[in-house]
Amino acid sequence: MNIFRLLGDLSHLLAIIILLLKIWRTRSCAGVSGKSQILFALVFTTRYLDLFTNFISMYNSAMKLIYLVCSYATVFLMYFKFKATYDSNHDTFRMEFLVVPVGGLAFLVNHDFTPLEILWTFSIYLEAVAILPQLFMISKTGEAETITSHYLFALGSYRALYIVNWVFRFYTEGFFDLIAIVAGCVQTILYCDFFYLYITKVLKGKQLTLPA
Amino acid sequence: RAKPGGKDEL
Repeated sequence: MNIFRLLGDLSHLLAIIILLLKIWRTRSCAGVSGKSQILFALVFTTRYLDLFTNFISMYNSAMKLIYLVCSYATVFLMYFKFKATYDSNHDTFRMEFLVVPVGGLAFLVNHDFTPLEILWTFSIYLEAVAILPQLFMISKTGEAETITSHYLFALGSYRALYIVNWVFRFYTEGFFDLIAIVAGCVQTILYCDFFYLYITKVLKGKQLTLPA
Repeated sequence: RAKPGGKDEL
């Protein structure tokens, strides 16, 4: 554990909590992609199956459980409790366009051809692209609520901090996991355009709107 | 390189 990883984990946790609180407080999930949230729930489910097979630390298990519970809670709020506020006609990205190719890739490129390892690889690849329905939704409506943009910034920062962590671990421990690194870089690159808009607009007090 | 099955990162 190093400071970059800890900050990355906390940033990830912050993102998840911002989104949950936003939905709970406003009693609305307008502007949030339910597809992305389903994909994140699937990411956590397939990645954290090792909760049952491997114990690493209390911190590790507790964070995994919190991520899992929060992501299912978000999906529940969106599709059941506050379903009336869900903007489904703007959330039109087809999940199978991500899940099917990513599933195929996980079968072909992995560290070890075992069920748990393939599911872990699947979750790493899927996480890299799971935000696309959300970004697609914002590009369709042309804007995002400020709180939604804070959520996206925290979520994007998490993987960017992990990249710094991987560089650090490579030099200090000689540890590297090429699958996680490549997917993590792809994931971070997908947020770059958003980071630019966030810094140039949201941090100056304006709402996030896309240039016409 | 990561040990398959035992991942310490989240």
